[in-house]
Amino acid sequence: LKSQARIARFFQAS
Amino acid sequence: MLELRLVQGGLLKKVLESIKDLVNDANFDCSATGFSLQAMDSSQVAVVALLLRPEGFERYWCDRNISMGMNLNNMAKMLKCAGNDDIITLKAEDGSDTVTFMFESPTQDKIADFEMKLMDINSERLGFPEADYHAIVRMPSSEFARICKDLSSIGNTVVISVTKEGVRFSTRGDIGTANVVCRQNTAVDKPEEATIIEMNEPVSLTFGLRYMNSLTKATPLSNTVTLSLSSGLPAVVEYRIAEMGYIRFYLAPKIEE
Repeated sequence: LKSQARIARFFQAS
Repeated sequence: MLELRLVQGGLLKKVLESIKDLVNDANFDCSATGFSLQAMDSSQVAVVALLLRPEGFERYWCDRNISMGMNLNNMAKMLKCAGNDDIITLKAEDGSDTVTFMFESPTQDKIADFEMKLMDINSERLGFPEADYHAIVRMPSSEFARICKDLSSIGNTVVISVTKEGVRFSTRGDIGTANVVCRQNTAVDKPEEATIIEMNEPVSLTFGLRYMNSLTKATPLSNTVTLSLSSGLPAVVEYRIAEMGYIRFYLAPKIEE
């Protein structure tokens, strides 16, 4: 089962 | 104050058409680096990063860093009023809550100005991690758009796999399955027609076709598109804008639950 990842998890807010 | 004069005004029209359905509101930043935008789509699956470098403008004047919040649908509405061959100038006074778009016809016989209200947008700057991508595919942008469109009539998601064989785009839906394999092909008349695959290790990622189709609206900006893929990282789909910069889409993959 695949679910859609949210993009923010890949980026550190700076 | 800010004044940016872009002889190829059609280019800005194309930029807006390619992002207005993905992002509602965004800050355009103007600095010595260029005219740029970084925004997340409303469903938080994709990020758009645009850069138009100062060299691409006939006049590029901003005496300090300026951030202008714009509703992209409204901006697209205004830019639709410019002809494809028009020269577009953006102007903003210091502290003003409006931006003016000036459109000049190539023969200078028609000059129009449209003033648009700016908006306050709180947006975090995102830190893009440096990544070594498992595979980088460069292919004709029209071919990539065609594949995404074709597959979306069969299924909702696309699996993009890069192996020694080539790059495979697969989907599955109620009516059946579809696979399109593109092999490396450099024996072409024009360099932009080539498909070039650099693979460090095989990679396979799943993406929503709705998003893929949305970002292929940038196709008119470039003859080629570059897909950078790594397991567990967002894909980077880049359209280079000749001599000026790029528009990049970072698209989150679907992940195992």
